[in-house]
Amino acid sequence: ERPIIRAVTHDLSESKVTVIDVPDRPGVSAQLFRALARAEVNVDMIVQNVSEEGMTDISFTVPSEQVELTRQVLEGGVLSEIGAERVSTDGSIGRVSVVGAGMKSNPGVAATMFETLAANEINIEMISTSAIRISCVVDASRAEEAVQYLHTAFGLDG
Amino acid sequence: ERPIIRAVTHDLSESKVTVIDVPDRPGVSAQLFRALARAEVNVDMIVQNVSEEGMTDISFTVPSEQVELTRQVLEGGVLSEIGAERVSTDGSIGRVSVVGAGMKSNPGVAATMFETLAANEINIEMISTSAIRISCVVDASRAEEAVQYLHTAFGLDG
Ligand SMILES: C[C@@H](O)[C@H](N)C(=O)O
Ligand SMILES: C[C@@H](O)[C@H](N)C(=O)O
Repeated sequence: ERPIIRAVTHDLSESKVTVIDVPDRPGVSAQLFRALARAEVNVDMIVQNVSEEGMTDISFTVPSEQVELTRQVLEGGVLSEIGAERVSTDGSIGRVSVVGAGMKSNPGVAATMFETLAANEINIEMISTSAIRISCVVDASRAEEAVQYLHTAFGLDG
Repeated sequence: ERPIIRAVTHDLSESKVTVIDVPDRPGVSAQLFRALARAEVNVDMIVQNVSEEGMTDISFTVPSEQVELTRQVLEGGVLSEIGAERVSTDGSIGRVSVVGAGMKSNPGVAATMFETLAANEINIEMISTSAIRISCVVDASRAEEAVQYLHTAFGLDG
């Protein structure tokens, strides 16, 4: 099944928040995201990778206008409640996504996306995928440029 | 905008692979996933969180029948080429997903999913989200049970 690449999108409206060194035990994500939900923080992308030595990081994106609120919620008690070490935020990100279908059975699509960014020295800060979308967080200053390179790589220039 | 939860799904057909301590510089993901693509490994979910001290982990899922091939590809040269420390695999995972719409502006949906798992002592090993899907990797032995609890939590029992 050939993959169908429909579009390359980018989003510069969000900031990245990372809760660093959270204990990897049931209840931690629940407490963290319930506190954010109560404060009406619009969490978009959530990424958590596996833990090492019982600790992991949880990153998520929020509209940039909500970073201060997010920090207040976390530093106002949640971090200590869940036993996390600290929170780090980064307002200078862009999320670039390749959107399509049939990508699961076509590992070459992700490879092509990553090669295109690498060829232009654009570092990939976070990766999150679904069956129809491969999203990479990159530096905000490179996001629009990345979209152009990816349009070319996937033949969407015409 | 109220969120619409359409379904809770689970997938027990895949295994988790983590490439541990990869240098966080352009080209690493490209080399890794091009090598896997050439070997025709069907990579599904990819998760990479932010780096600390210049290193991060890259995890991905593959059909369980391809874990051995994946390990051979990685240990056969790719790991050393990219400067990664080692690879770890886990065949005992299940991916549980809440599928819906309008979830981005409804942080309570993720909180409810995580609280439901926590209430049943189901540890969340990885998290990856899109606008229409929240996916958690949990232990394989708890995945089917997790779906039942989530059906109830989201009122999909009827
Ligand atoms: C790290 C966090 O996801 C934790 N494992 C939990 O289940 O809440
Ligand atoms: C870690 C890996 O994603 C690296 N940052 C790259 O761009 O390839």
